Amino acid sequence: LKEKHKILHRLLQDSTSPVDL
Amino acid sequence: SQMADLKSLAKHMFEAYLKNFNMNKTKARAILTGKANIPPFVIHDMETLRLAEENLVSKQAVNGIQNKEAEVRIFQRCQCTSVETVRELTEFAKCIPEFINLDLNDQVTLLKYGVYEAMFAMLASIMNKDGLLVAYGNGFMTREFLKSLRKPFNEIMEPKFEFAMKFNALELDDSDLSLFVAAIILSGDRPGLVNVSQIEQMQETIVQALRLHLHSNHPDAIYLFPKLLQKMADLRQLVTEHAQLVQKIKKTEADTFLHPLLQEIYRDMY
Repeated sequence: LKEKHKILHRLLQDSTSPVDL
Repeated sequence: SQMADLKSLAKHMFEAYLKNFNMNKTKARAILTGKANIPPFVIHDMETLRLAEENLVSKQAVNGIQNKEAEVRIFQRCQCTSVETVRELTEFAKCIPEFINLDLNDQVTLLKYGVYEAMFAMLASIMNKDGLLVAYGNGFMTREFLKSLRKPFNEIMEPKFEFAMKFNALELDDSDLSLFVAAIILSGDRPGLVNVSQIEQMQETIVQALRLHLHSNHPDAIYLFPKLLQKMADLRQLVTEHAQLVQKIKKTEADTFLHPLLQEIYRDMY
């Protein structure tokens, strides 16, 4: 499941991770 | 001592809510009731939309949408706000006791299914019967303008307004909402969860804190707690319909682009 939700997973692991708008 | 623990949990979730969400109901109501220093700029037609785009949203400019039609531009900007709120909700979820100790797959599942329900519950805070706040409270887009957009874009917001009017009648404040949002996230019946009983136990604790908090915060509203549980079911229906509409827009509107984070959330959702 983590593999299919890479960005959600990244947000959970690292709050400073940027998500481009 | 159990009651003291629940009170302390309610306080903790309220603080996490205020810390992690840029907008909240107190701020929104101050703006909507004219108590803010600068009233929001009202977007009610294509001309005021253009003016708002030129003056209000430079900080959240989205690449390559300037020349697209108004409906598509609004849709893309809604997505930006959604992505930002998913990020805020993720940080808020991490503040729920034990959440970060859950299996990582379960954390992903709870967010995948919970973020839109939480988002639509919180969206009510920035809505009144005539419209909603946009651009961090600097703008107010009218409900009539949203209804005047072409199909299918005019169908996106109206169900959220209908939900919001009934939800706002319950007169929850931010402290109530913080526990309500946490309870939504901790739903033990999301598809594919591994440690269901652990999540159910966590939700039970949050729901107990919510019940106790409502009792002291709204002593005269005796049916508020069961009404709120019903709202959780209504939100699921609202999200199901929203996800179907987004899929329809994705298929039929070649000019629209779905943000990768939202694509992840919608994929195989319902």
